[in-house]
Amino acid sequence: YKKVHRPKVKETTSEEVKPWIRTIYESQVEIVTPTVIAGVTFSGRPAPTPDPLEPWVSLKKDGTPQTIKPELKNGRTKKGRPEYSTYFKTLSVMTYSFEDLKAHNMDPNDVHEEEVYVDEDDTYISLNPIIRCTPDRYFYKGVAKDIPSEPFCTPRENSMWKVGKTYFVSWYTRFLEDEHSGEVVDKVRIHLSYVKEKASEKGYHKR
Amino acid sequence: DIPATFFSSEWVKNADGIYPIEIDEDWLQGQYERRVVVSVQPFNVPDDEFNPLLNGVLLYIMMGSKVGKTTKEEWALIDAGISDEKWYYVAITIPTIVVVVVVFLYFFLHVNGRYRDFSDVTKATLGKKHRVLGKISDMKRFKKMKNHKYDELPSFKKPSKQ
Repeated sequence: YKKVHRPKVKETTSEEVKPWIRTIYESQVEIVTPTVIAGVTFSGRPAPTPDPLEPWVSLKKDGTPQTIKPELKNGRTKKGRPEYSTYFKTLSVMTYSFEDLKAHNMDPNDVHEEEVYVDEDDTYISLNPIIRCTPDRYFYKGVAKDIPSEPFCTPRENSMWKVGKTYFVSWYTRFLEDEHSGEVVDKVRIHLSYVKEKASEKGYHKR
Repeated sequence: DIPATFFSSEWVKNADGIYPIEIDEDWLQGQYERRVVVSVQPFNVPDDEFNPLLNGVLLYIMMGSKVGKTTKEEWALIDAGISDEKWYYVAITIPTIVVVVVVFLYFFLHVNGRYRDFSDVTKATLGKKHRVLGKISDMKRFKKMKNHKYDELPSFKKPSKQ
């Protein structure tokens, strides 16, 4: 018998994470307390000057964090921060009359409709340094690998989570919408449940 | 309660889209590994209507690998003068026994060399190797076989020069 090895969380910096103050929604002052989970600092104070080569945190297939350092090669940034396209934007239709636009090629009785993507409120999202889950990062699960993993990006199916380690479950927030109102659900809960498995399905992993 | 659920987080903000989970040894219930499903329950779905397998991800939780390297505890024991030297005795004893047996066997064979006679065995073996087959026509197997005599093949007659 040997005791399970429980590695301690490595501290990447000697600096103590201290609370800091910020102003949100133009006038509201807020004290932000940074938290360190599995070596990742959440709600950390942003750098005074934004650095395009600032490291960011990705997630491995099993959900363990991995720091990515962007590189500048031949004038182009490689492994840069992820772009989320329009996954977290809201589509709204703007209606313009002739009086609004006064376009030279518009009929005075016409109404022009334009689709506009509205950015989400990133007041609190910007404090999360970990890559966000989007549908393009879904994987396929099942025997035939034909079932999308929605809403989860991590962990992948058949991942192995070991005792004492911290893993991040990530999901696409917009997947969880209210059926009636169509609005994104405000709160969620994560569950871990046992699954009864057949003898043939039992994993005989290296011990 | 959701059946077979052993961990449920508090209600968290969906906008975060991320939740850290540290694996507890108690969840294994004494087994080495267990198959589990991770699921996310929206606030508007009640417990009795929620099915974890609907959009869940199946994975394993397991004890983890054992570290076989010299650990801090082992160093502490060595410093305290407590050492486990069983492996050292085994590593020395086995080759020593092999060497002693080989040396004994060599002298035994050397001393008893003059009492050994394998000539009858070697003669029989050599006799088998140098067996004379004899004529084919004398062999029982080929006695009835009619072997055609060799006939000269027709040859091309070169026309004489005119």
